[in-house]
Amino acid sequence: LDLNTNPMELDFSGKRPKREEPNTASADMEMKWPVKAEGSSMLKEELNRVSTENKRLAEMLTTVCENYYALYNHLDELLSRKGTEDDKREWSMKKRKLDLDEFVGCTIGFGSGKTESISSDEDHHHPHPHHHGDHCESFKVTESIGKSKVSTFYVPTDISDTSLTVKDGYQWRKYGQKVTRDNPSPRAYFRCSFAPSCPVKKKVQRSGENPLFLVATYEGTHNHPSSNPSGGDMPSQAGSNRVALDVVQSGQRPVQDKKETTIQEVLVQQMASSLTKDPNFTAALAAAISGRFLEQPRT
Amino acid sequence: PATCPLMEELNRVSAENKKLAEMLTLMCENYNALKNQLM
Repeated sequence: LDLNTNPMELDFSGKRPKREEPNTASADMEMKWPVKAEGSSMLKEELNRVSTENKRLAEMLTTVCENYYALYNHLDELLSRKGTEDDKREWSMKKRKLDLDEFVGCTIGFGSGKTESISSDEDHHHPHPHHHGDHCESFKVTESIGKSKVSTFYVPTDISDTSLTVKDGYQWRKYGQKVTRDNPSPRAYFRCSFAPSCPVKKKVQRSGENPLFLVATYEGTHNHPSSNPSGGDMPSQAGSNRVALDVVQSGQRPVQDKKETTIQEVLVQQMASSLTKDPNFTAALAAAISGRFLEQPRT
Repeated sequence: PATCPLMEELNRVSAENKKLAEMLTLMCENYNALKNQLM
């Protein structure tokens, strides 16, 4: 370290201590040593304090995100099960709005120009934007989203989960995964299962800032409804639909059979009634029967 | 100017703190908005 270096000259104006530091070239070396040591100690203390606060904020954020997604899924499930068609339609519209506005909004804090680099050149994507030293980039995310329809979601995940899977209600086909020297965190690339008719692509990567989150970046907008709106288990839903269909069909079949039987009975009764009223038919029938009686003793 | 690792680290963690705080605020707002919809 250069002993003449004044650490307060670096960019840290927000946290600059009020203490006056000797920053002129005429300052005495004997004065600088204790100031330097004291400054270093203060820095360490400040770093510890900020790091503790950072950890606490990350924990709070994880909790809030978990609660948010739990509430979101609960509401989604509740409406998909018990909601009327109007409720479902309204929720579907609100969900789209939530997806577009609120999730995108919540990513601004962590965005840091990531989506901007994705929209232009993915290979230059940097996992640790704060290492660039330019933190102002994060606020350009909204603009880039508006232009290229790129949205980023931060999804809480288990630290041990390496599958890079984000359950978002749509079905995806994975078409690649890569790691580069400048971006050592593996990222997976997905296309919507309706591709090529649906152009949406998704990239999933663990957050560089907070490994408790997966960063899912979506490019484009789906041109079809989600395959599983509740985000739950598809087979069980399909199964429940089948059961409902079976109940309806099994309830309809006996009614239809009964109707057909009734119609046939009425037709037979009408026919019998009309025949018995016809004298020719009665005579022919009597002759036939009597003839049969007369024939029997002969045989 | 020569770099000071401690100061750089402090700058980095502070910037991250700021982002976390902003994101937390937004998520809280989103959560409350969703809760109001449920009510």
